[in-house]
Amino acid sequence: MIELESVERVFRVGGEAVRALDGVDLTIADGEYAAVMGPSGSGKSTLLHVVGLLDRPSRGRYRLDGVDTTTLGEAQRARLRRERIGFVFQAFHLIPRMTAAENIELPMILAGLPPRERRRRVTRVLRDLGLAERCGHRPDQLSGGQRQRVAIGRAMVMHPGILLADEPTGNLDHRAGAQVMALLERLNREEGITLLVVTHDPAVGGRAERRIDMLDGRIVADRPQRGD
Amino acid sequence: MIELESVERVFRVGGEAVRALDGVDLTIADGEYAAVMGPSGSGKSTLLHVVGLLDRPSRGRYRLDGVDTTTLGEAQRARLRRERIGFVFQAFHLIPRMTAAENIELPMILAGLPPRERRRRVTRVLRDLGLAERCGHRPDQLSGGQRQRVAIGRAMVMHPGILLADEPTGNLDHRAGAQVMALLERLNREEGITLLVVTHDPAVGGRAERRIDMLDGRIVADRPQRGD
Ligand SMILES: Nc1ncnc2c1ncn2[C@@H]1O[C@H](COP(=O)(O)OP(=O)(O)OP(=O)(O)O)[C@@H](O)[C@H]1O
Ligand SMILES: Nc1ncnc2c1ncn2[C@@H]1O[C@H](COP(=O)(O)OP(=O)(O)OP(=O)(O)O)[C@@H](O)[C@H]1O
Ligand SMILES: [Mg+2]
Ligand SMILES: [Mg+2]
Repeated sequence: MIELESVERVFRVGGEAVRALDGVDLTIADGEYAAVMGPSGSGKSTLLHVVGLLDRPSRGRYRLDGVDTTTLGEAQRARLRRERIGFVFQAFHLIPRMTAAENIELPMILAGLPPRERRRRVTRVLRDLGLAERCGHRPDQLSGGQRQRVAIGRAMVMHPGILLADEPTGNLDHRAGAQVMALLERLNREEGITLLVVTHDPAVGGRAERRIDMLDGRIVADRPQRGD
Repeated sequence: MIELESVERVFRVGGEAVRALDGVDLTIADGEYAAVMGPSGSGKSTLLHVVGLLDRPSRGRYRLDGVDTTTLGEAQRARLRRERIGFVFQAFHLIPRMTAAENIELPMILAGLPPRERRRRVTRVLRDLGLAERCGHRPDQLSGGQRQRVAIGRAMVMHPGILLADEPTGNLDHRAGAQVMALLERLNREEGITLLVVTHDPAVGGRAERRIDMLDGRIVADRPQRGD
């Protein structure tokens, strides 16, 4: 369970304070599927980074599975992150010297999975994401949408308890975007992973069971929706 | 005028050949406004890079304003690029150590514009793109959509004869995306810049006067459309 309580995140630039998160209360139960939408600069990526233990609140509390994460040291946060969370970055952050297959394989190497199981999962993920023919390409030898799909594959491959996706379809055509969302939704449905998707695309946002809207660092709406 | 004739672009990876452009014929007259759409990996960015003199064809000809660019040396290509072409990259490619304002100012410094004119244009572009409050932020202190808008500002600020935009709204909400397209279209309408936009968003693609569809490195459709 994800519990944010009065969370603020203030950045200092020059003499100024930027209130990227300005008092966020949010509870997400295990297995939920929520979309976060809002204007550019409204705090969506900052929210996802705090939830994903990549950033800390300036004020307030973040309890993850009952543990107050603000009391944890860096090593514990890193371990929790590796074991519990998959993150698709808005800017992908792939390893430049590794191929598509190696980038997807990396979390499994860190988790100590045996080689045969790693190969099996990489093959499956590459195929599901339409990347099989590009498995040996490095990021600079891939299109923007192919890089995005590698980033998604890497986040999914360990079937993490929580999957956070920051604009996962922004560089994909409609069909590839729908394929990706179907894969993420299958993990949510069949394995109960908690799925939190930031998106600018209402067609993508409309698929979730819950819709969270942000504006100026705050949540201004948070309600169930049908999802398609 | 942009004239591509039987253009191919083949990448070699390991022992394999990737036919990113596989026989492209394309003529774009001065002042035209065209959208390029197609699936992820179909060759859109490669096409834009060839048109923008950032890449060379493996076969075929690219004539720009009557000059066969394949006969030009690197220095001449770089000069033509700087003087004639503005490019919005799919991955932005901002200078990490410069602020938003400095990134936008850079092409004008390279062109030798005087400081007062540079300041005037930067102020205007920042305001038009909704970035005034973030002018002093460096790229790592900006949201994804803010970085995208800085990349657009940098491409526009010299009012180049040709503006090439690779998925300029992929990280923007609908409203910010429409604002950006309105700015680019104003340059096309009022200054006669040739505008070529790659996009996955049919709402964006539908605004152009001409629609070019790509598939597997080829142009499979190329026709006028109403544009909105
Ligand atoms: N440097 C490279 N080396 C090898 N293959 C490449 C290279 N750059 C691109 N490719 C391949 O060429 C094809 C076309 O790439 P391109 O980037 O033009 O696609 P795109 O239409 O822009 O896709 P997207 O919509 O995902 O951005 C892709 O299949 C890609 O893997
Ligand atoms: N490291 C930082 N230092 C200073 N300001 C920052 C930093 N990171 C983000 N910001 C600011 O905080 C605000 C929220 O940023 P965030 O990246 O969360 O927005 P976003 O909703 O994801 O936007 P987008 O839709 O454009 O990706 C923005 O106005 C941004 O300029
Ligand atoms: Mg963001
Ligand atoms: Mg591309």
